[in-house]
Amino acid sequence: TVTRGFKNARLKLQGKAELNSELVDEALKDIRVSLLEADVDLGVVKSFMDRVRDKSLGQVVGLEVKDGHGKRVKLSPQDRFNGICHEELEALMGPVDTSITVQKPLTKVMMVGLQGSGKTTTAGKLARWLDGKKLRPLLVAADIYRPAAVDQLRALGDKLQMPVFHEPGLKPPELCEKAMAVARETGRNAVIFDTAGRLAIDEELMRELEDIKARTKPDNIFLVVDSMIGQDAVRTAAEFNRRLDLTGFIMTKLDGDARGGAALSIKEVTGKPIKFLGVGETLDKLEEFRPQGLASRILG
Amino acid sequence: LSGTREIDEKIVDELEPLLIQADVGVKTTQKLMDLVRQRLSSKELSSAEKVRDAIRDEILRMVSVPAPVMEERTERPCVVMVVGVNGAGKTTTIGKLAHRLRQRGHTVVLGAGDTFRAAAVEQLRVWGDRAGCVTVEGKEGQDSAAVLFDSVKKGKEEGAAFILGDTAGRLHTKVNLMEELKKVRRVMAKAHEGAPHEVLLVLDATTGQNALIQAEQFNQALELSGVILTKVDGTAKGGVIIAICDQLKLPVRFVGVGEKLSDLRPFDPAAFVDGLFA
Ligand SMILES: Nc1nc2c(ncn2[C@@H]2O[C@H](COP(=O)(O)OP(=O)(O)OP(=O)(O)O)[C@@H](O)[C@H]2O)c(=O)[nH]1
Ligand SMILES: Nc1nc2c(ncn2[C@@H]2O[C@H](COP(=O)(O)OP(=O)(O)OP(=O)(O)O)[C@@H](O)[C@H]2O)c(=O)[nH]1
Ligand SMILES: [Mg+2]
Ligand SMILES: [Mg+2]
Repeated sequence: TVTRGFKNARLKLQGKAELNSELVDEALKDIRVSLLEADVDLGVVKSFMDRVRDKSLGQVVGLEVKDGHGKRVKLSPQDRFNGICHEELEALMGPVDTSITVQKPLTKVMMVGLQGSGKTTTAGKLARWLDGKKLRPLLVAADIYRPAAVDQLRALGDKLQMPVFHEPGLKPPELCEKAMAVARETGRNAVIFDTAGRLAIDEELMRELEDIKARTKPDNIFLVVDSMIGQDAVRTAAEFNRRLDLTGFIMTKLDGDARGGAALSIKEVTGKPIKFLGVGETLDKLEEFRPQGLASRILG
Repeated sequence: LSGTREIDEKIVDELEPLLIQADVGVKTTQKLMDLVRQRLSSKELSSAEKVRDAIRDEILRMVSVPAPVMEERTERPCVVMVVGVNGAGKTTTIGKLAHRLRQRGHTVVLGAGDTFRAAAVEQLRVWGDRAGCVTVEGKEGQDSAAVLFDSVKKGKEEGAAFILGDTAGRLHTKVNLMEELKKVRRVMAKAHEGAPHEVLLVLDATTGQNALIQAEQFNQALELSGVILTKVDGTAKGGVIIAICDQLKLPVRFVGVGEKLSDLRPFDPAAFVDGLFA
């Protein structure tokens, strides 16, 4: 676990009078292994270590802090290193921004992501969420490729007693555009576009997403990411972000035991926040992102 | 002393990131480096080419786990149970596998064992129609085991050569769902002695280090006969299977290379190694 990595690192620094580069590099070795085993991106791990090293060695280690009794005590090199590690980890986590941008008269949410990441299920969860916020969402079945994708979204809509729009014969960009008109006509004030899963390297399908965005101008574009994703997370997130300027991420399947290090990486590399967490298969299993929860999970 | 020989640091700095970014994992990468250090002479350890070739050989050796060729299995019917976590590609892969078997002249029956997820049965039915096989659906209120029991029975009646059973996706951390899978396996054996002849874990190639835990857990519950690695047409390299093959001795049988019916290929160890170093 990353916690063990931090523990070993601390032990290596225990009793040392000052931080030198050898000591810091030794301590960082354990942390590196832990973060990589948690699926944090290699590049993110490297820059994390560089920042910790620079701060640790640039540090005037004769720092003083107040102890529990308000008495001034000198901070040991070990404590200072520890503090720097946690500062840098927190920086990778936050800041927290879980808002959905409400647009008048129509709030628009677009779900995008790789195949099987949980977009359709999460679209249903978000519909329930928005309903809870007193919005009246219309679900839009814009995946015209996957067998029974429309049936799947319709079934979720039925469960929620919420309308689902689909018109056979329309391409996804036209479909989404028409959905907005249908929403207004039927007194709905939010639309959630469920799109087909696709590879970030699929030029034609990525252009389809750009087309949907151009026509519907959604203020909320969420990349739905499977929390068990490995080193591919950054490649994928960076490309989706480059093409669509994402609003944020939704990490799914966090009810499993994947460490979810990808969450750190994609947030760090794109600068976009994690909005929600999918924590189960049923439509109530959606939570707002909280850094402490994810941090302690990545830390094992 | 062979123990004190080191691979040239410049070579390690080049090879290690390549393997880590391919999801090979830190421990397995370390193991590969250690094996190479022991195998090569100190002169060879300073040759980037020699080290790289040695690593390739080690990986090739690890992932070349012997396995029967699916379409050449002679049990009749040959019953295949397909399992894996949510969204890995099970239902789609069953369609592809059915198509592959049909192309080779076999009768195939599909069992719609996902009685849980919205439109799961409809999805399998579309694939069954495309591949030209009967899809056995459950009656209202039937659980997964009952549907797959019926599927095996029906397949036998139809004289099917292969019966492919779909199951609902599930996270290995859910004890009750893993127990359900064990029950499904037992019930399939009741429908036909010796069934299931194959229990295949479908694994998404984008999965990180959690893949090894998935494989361990599903293997422990069901005794897997192999892995199918999906979404290999993406940018993820699927390096996690090296540890799965090496530690669990599970063969990778097929790879999914797209979303069409024909997008399934038998696992080719050499092609896999080439892909890692591409
Ligand atoms: N355990 C768990 N399963 C989830 C979660 N979110 C989605 N799933 C499951 O993941 C699988 C895939 O979900 P979908 O909603 O079909 O994924 P998708 O992204 O729409 O898939 P494509 O449209 O094919 O790209 C289903 O079995 C869902 O029930 C989650 O938070 N936890
Ligand atoms: N690019 C690509 N996509 C794939 C591949 N295999 C499956 N998919 C896609 O992955 C998504 C999920 O596939 P499913 O067959 O529904 O996965 P599943 O494991 O049955 O999902 P659940 O039953 O919900 O657990 C679909 O969009 C498939 O088209 C593959 O080899 N390559
Ligand atoms: Mg979908
Ligand atoms: Mg399925």
